[in-house]
Amino acid sequence: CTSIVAQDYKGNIYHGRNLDYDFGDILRKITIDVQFIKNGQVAYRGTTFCGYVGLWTGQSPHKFTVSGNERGGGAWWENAVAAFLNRNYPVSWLIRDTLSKSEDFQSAVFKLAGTPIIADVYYIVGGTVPKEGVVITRNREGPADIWPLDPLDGGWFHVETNYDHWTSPPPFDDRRTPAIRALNATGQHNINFDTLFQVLSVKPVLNNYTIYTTVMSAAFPDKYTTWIRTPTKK
Amino acid sequence: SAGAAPLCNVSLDGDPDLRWLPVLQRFEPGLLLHFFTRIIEQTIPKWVHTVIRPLAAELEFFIPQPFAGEIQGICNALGMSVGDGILLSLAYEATAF
Repeated sequence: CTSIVAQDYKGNIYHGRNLDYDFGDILRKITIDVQFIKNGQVAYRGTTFCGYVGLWTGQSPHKFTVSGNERGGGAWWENAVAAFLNRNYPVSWLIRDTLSKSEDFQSAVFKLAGTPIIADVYYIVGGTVPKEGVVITRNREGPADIWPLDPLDGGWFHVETNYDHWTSPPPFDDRRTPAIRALNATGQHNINFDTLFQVLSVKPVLNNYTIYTTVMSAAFPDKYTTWIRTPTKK
Repeated sequence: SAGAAPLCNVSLDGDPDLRWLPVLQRFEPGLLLHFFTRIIEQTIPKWVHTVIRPLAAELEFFIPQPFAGEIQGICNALGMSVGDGILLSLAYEATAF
């Protein structure tokens, strides 16, 4: 997966993601955007697969956006089962629970960083005002690292793929460098929904495992868009 | 190339075990069941499958609402075992290792 959170020169926050996974022939056919309705209003929105009640991508309108990326390693299955029996959350349920209950960006970050979960993961969160963007590197019991945007010091975007940001990605799976190059070529003055989608369409950021691309911004909830991607024929 | 994902509504005001039915009705149930079986067979170790299935009877004890009710409702609608519904929810946790 690749997630990007970026701030434009006006202070708007944009958040985009590619979800990469096996079973593309199945998952592309059952990918859906879901509006969760409460009292006649859209309480939150997300992208999932029919039959899967968790969310890997979602938006609480006018509050925050969230995406989750796989973080490999960690424990083995015995521990996962034990964590489940200990009532730790599956990582995608925590995203949905956060979208349902958190009142703002700060409380969402707090909840996503501190709630015990079953497996390691990266949570990427975007807000509605300048500087509200963060990558949370999660262990099962709590945060391993919290990496906020730093637009005043040149850090107007963060790219998270599937490797800790303080390490180099392996050369055989470096989607981070091409994404950073594309973002720098785009520039902070030109980042918007369309250009973010274009960055997420650069190979190998977009690859044959990419199931869908979502672009979103919590301040502009109606712009939430998910595209199901078609792999290149070999 | 890319195509827009279909947009569905899920009412949180409805019972958890019924709220996904309108979404499920947009897909062919036999095809969904076939898809889910394939994903479970290829991601979940057989011994985990054996361990988790009996826990399905304790679903409400281990799984918070609304997830328990929603999984139950989806499984009822598709004629799938609740244990398999839980395992499908844990597909990431399985493959992340």
